[in-house]
Amino acid sequence: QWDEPRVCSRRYLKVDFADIGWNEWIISPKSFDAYYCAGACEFPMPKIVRPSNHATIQSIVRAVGIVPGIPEPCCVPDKMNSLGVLFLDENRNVVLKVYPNMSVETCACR
Amino acid sequence: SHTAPVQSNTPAAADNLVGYKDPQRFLGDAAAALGPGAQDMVAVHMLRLYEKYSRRSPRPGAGNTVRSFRPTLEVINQKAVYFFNLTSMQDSEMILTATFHFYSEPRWPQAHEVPCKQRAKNTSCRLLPPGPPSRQHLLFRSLSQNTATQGLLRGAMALAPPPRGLWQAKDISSMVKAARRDGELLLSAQLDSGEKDHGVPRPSPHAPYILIYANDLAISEPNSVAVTLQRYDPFQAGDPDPGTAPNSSTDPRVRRATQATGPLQDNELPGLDERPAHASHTQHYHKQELWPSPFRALKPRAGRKDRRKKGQDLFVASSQMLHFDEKTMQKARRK
Repeated sequence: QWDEPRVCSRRYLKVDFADIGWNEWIISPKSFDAYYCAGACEFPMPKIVRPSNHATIQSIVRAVGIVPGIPEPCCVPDKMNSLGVLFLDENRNVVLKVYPNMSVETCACR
Repeated sequence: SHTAPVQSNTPAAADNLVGYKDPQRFLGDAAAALGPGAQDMVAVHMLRLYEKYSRRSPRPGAGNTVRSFRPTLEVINQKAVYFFNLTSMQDSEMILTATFHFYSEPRWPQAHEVPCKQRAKNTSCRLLPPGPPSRQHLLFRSLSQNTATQGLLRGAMALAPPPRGLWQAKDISSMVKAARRDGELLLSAQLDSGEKDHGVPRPSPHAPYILIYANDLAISEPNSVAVTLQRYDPFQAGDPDPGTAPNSSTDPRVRRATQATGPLQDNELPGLDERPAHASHTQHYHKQELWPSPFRALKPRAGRKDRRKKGQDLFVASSQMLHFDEKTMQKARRK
C-alpha cells in the first residue's frame, strides 16, 4: 500500500462476505473486488483526477488561502459497476438481485 | 379460466433449461454454495440466471431481481397441492414476468382387464391396449394468509401430455399480478389428471417452483444493499442465532451514557470524604494515611444527602484544603 501514488486514484480492495458476516445467506459470489478511492486532490490537480469545475475552483480558493478552513476536494468514486448477488431470503428461497454501484471503476476529485 | 399460451420466450426456454432432468449433474461446485438441502432444480435455474446476469448486466428496466419460490406440499382430498408463499416480495418490486416450472411425465393409464363376456368357457380375456395418455390440468388458486378456504380459482390450464418426462414452464404473470393486487400472496397449484394420486406424493427434487422476474424500484436508493443483506448488527458480540429476527440485537451489553454523578461545585477530591463501604466504625484519617500512594483508586461517591451528612461530622477531622507552596501563597496574598 506504501508505494501507492499520492494523487487521487483507485486502490485495490477485495471484499470477502465472510469478513462482514453475510456469507451465511449469500450463495454467490463469496467475495468480489470492490476497490476504493484515496489520494490527494490538491492544487494544481492533474487531468487524471478528472476534477469537476467546482472542485477546481475549490482547490484554487484553498490554495490562495483567502477563505480559511476550506478543505481539499474529496477523492471519490466516479464510475461504478453493479454486482449480481445470489442469496437466500428469510424464507430460504433463492433470490438474485443486481445491486448498482458495488465496485469502483474510476475515481475523481469532487 | 386462463389458458396461457406456452410462450417460446418464457424464461425457462431462454435459459435453455427446458428438458433438464437431473439438477445434481448441473450443479457442480455451486452445490456447496447452496448447502445440502437446496440442490434442486430451482437452485440450478437460479444459478444459471446468476451466471447470465453476472456476464451481462441487465438493461435498465429489464429487471434487476429474480425471486424463486419453493412450494410446501399438502395432500387435500388425496390430491397433491403445492402452496407457494409469495409474501417475501418487497413492495418496491414491480413484477415483470412470473413463470411456473414443473416436471411432467407422460401418464399412460394402466392397461386394465375388461370383464370379458362369458360366452364360452376358458376364453382368454383380452387386455385393452392402453388408451391415449390422460390430459392433465393445472389449477391455480390464490388465498390470503390464514384463511381456511381453498382460495379463489385464478386460472386453469390444459396440459398436452409430454412425449417424455421433462420440465416445462408456463407463464402465470397475469394470475400472480392479479393475486398480488388483491393482497392474496398465498398461491396453490394442483396438477389434476382426473385420477386419484396413487399413494401420498412426497417432496422430490422434481417439485414445481415459481420464478418472479421483477424490477426493484428501490435498488438505486442509497444503501439498498443493506436493506436486503444486512441482517444483524455487525458489531454484535458472537454469532447471531440464525433463528433471531434479522436486525435484532441480543447483545447483553447495556450502553450507558457517562454523566457526572453530582454537581462539581466543590473542590473536594472524589472519594476522599467517603468511608470505605466495609469500614463499620468511623475512624479519623490522618493526612499521611489519606495519600498512601500518589494514585488513589476513586471510590463510588455516595449520594448528595449522605455526603452532606457525612461531610458535617467529618469536616473538622478531614476536610481537605489544597496546600500550595509558600511562593504561590505569597503571590495569592499579594493579589
